[in-house]
Amino acid sequence: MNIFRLAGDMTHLFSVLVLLLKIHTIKSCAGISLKTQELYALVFTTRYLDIFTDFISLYNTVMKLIFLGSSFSIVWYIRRHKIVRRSYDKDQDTFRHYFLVIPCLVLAVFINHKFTFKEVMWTFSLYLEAVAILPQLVLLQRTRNIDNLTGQYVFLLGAYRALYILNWIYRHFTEPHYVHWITWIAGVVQTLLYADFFYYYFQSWKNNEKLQLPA
Amino acid sequence: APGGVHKDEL
Repeated sequence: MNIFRLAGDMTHLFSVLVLLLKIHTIKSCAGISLKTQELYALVFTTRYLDIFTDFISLYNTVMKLIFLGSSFSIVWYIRRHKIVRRSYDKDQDTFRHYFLVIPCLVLAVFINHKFTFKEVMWTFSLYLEAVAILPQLVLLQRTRNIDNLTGQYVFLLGAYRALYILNWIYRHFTEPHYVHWITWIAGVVQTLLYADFFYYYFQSWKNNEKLQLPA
Repeated sequence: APGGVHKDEL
């Protein structure tokens, strides 16, 4: 464990807790894409298939349970909670899951480290995580207004993966044979997808104005 | 860690 990875995990944890707390306290999911949340639940499910078979550390297991629990809770709130679901804007959140799931699945079948079910699922989860934010970014551009909690949520999500890239660089130099180019590429693609959001987020923060994404 | 080093990451 290095400081970059710990900071990345804490940022990631903080982002899902911010979102869960927001939905739980104001009982609203305005501006939140259910599609992205469902994709994240799928990412964690396919990423953590080994949660009960390979024990790595208490930290690792606890964090996996928190990520699984929070992502499914958020999906439950938006789908089932009698008050929250009313604020879900299904007419705007129309990004089709399978446009992202199918290509990631096909890619994982052809490009992976080892052709086993768990390894293909793990690779699929990496590819899917890289693009899972797209429905959320599309929704933000459509609704054009970003309440700052949602803005912070997306910012933290992007920051976590950027910190992971630093972690991979650090491990590459400190650990022999630590080369996993699939993880690297998926992580860099994911962070680049946030780049334009980061730009507008930083501009709005610098000019102290409301965050507006160009249409 | 099983399946290579990266499996110890979240």
